[in-house]
Amino acid sequence: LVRLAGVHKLYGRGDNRVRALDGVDVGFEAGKFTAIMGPSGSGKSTLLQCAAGLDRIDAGQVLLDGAPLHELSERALTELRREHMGFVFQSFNLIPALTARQNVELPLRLAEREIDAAAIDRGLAQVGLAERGGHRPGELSGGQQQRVAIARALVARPKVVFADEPTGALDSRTAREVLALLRGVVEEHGQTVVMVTHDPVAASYSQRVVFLADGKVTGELFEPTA
Amino acid sequence: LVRLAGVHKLYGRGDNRVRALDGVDVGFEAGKFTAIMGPSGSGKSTLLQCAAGLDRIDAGQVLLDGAPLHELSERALTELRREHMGFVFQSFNLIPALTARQNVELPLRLAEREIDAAAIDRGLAQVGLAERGGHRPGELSGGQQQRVAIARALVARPKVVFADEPTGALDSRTAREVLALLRGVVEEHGQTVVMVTHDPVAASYSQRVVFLADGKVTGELFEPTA
Ligand SMILES: Nc1ncnc2c1ncn2[C@@H]1O[C@H](COP(=O)(O)OP(=O)(O)OP(=O)(O)O)[C@@H](O)[C@H]1O
Ligand SMILES: Nc1ncnc2c1ncn2[C@@H]1O[C@H](COP(=O)(O)OP(=O)(O)OP(=O)(O)O)[C@@H](O)[C@H]1O
Ligand SMILES: [Mg+2]
Ligand SMILES: [Mg+2]
Repeated sequence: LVRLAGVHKLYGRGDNRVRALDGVDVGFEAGKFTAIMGPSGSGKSTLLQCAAGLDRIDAGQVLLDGAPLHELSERALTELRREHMGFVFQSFNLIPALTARQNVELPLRLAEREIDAAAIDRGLAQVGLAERGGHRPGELSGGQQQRVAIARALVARPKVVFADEPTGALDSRTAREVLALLRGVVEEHGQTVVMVTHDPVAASYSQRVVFLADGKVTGELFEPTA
Repeated sequence: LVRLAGVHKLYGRGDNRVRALDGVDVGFEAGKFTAIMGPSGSGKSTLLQCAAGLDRIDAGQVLLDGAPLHELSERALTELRREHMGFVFQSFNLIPALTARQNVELPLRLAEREIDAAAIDRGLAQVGLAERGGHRPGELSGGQQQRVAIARALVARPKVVFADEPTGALDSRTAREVLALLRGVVEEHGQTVVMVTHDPVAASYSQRVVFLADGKVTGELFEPTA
């Protein structure tokens, strides 16, 4: 479904130049749950952003169903993301002025799709926030905000969900509920999930773990157990 | 050093009213390392904000060395926080327009204390970011930003450090380095650390764990092991 071939990504210029991705070759199959692990600063978020077409790459190719993303116009790329991708950002990126419910509805509004109030209720309930739909992000705890971001990424049933440390702000019991939810969309709806995590328990919910260090893939593990 | 006696904290009005703290009695002794654990939304961040005088309480008292915080003026409270407290926020709260180095210097500037460039270098090196002092928060990964926030909270050697999930964005190796640093300021400099965490490994670095649920202290554990 998504493939990165020889991808390089550089930030900054001259002295401050940082090579975030250093020739990454990795593929993510449709209907599979993959985890990405690696030290802080190793390029995990950058890999996710490039795979979703949110960041321009400097060399190599990113292919979605065989078609190279970098040949698409900005408009076509945005269209594609709206139709087929869900994203949980490491810093949540919720809209402060909107309520939790409105934040969850946003992907459907942007894709000009019908908003089914019952589906939004279910989405909030699945992450344990049925009662809090009317609160804005500033009125929610860190973990509650993260769960709103997860509900938002899932609501439009995207082909592929990119999740950047989706359980980072959650206690272990709440985290297991969210991980079971992500595993569920893979097993029951055949969606694809690519999740960055530092937590070995979270990684154990995936079917494959890819390890990253200094912008390179250094290994992978199939059917991990915690 | 810091005591909360019968503390209640409510947010919102009418239907949306949320009771974040529901009669909390807890003390933090000088020179000790205490962890606070509990489910997402149970009141951990609120407890930390109220203990540091960053949030007004609705009932009860917060005492610092026996003196009630709520009797102090806003100015005196700010003065006290600048002199004696360090804070690592759950969402880092770095100033985007300042470099990592300038963010770390900020507590010293605000307290109108002399800035020792070597101390700032040491602070950044202790969290593994000696090379990144010239980068702004937007040019750093999630875990790197969190480490800048930790260096900032420690630089002025405050009597008490409040840290809200300081290893939430870190891989296990980097997290252990940060936890050893926090344990070090307690054992070597006699400072007090109060840390909210979801991670049992992080809690095992503390000398006591306080458990919170639905805004109430439900138990405590001394000398926890992972
Ligand atoms: N401004 C606000 N308005 C309404 N409710 C609020 C506000 N701030 C916090 N709350 C609520 O108070 C409760 C406690 O929040 P707090 O941030 O202390 O939780 P927490 O234990 O830190 O959770 P987490 O582990 O998710 O960070 C939560 O239910 C939260 O939604
Ligand atoms: N705009 C930027 N300018 C300069 N360097 C950057 C920029 N964005 C990211 N980087 C650097 O690229 C490297 C990879 O960053 P990335 O955010 O992908 O790491 P990560 O693996 O997600 O780390 P973490 O676990 O801390 O979130 C880091 O060294 C980071 O500082
Ligand atoms: Mg990251
Ligand atoms: Mg919190």
